[in-house]
Amino acid sequence: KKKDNALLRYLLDKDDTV
Amino acid sequence: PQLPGLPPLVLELLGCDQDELMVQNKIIAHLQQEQGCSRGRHDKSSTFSQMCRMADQTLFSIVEWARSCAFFKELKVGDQMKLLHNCWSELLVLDHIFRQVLHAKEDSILLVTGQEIKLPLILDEVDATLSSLVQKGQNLAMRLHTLQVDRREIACLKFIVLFNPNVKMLENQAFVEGVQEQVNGALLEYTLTTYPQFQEKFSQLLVPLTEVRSLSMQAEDYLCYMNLSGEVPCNNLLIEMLHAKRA
Repeated sequence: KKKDNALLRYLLDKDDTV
Repeated sequence: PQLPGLPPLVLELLGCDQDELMVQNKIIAHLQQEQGCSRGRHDKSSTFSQMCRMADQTLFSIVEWARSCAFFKELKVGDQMKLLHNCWSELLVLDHIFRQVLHAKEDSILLVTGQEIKLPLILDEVDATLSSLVQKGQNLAMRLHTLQVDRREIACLKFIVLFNPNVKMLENQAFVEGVQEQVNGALLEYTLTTYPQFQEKFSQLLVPLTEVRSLSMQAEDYLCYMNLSGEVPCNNLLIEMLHAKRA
């Protein structure tokens, strides 16, 4: 099973408008 | 400028390209911040470690680039992650190679920080495996330079690599396939109208992508080996990507 990539998920998920 | 016969999609993809100077300044600022811990050291290990830090920061800018693109935004984060897991090292290699294509000097390398370093100096600072990888990259860059690949074509090639419909378990595989087809079509149209004397340019541009894939695999293997030897600076995006793909 692939290890979750927390940093990448954070970078993709973050809201730039805040 | 809107030129007649220029496919709008090519312009849109070119518009996603980041401001080089802004990326450069951001990376320089970050590297200067980190430098405190390795000050004074200057050996093969510190050169490799500096290269890793640069690659790591370049990866952050690659993720930002992908996020800025309309097509990518339409995907769920799960699919975005799968696409980036598949091609992060190819995009890093492409970023390096395209910089050298535009730099257009066989005997020196232009770093993402804007520094120009003489090739023999770099080759002398790294081990045989990395030296061979750097040289292969330089050869590929010079061949692409001979093909006279331009910025618009480069913008398209990056998207062709990112939107790879062969990535497994994509939730929206049809969309990814559609984007790649559209970009391929736009690139074909662009090359035919802009370089009518060079009918084979489109297919000639796709050939090096196979080599980029192979180079990026070799670079990943090398990074894995160096990581196991404890030579790669830890807690960074570069290593997370390496683990996510190899785990």
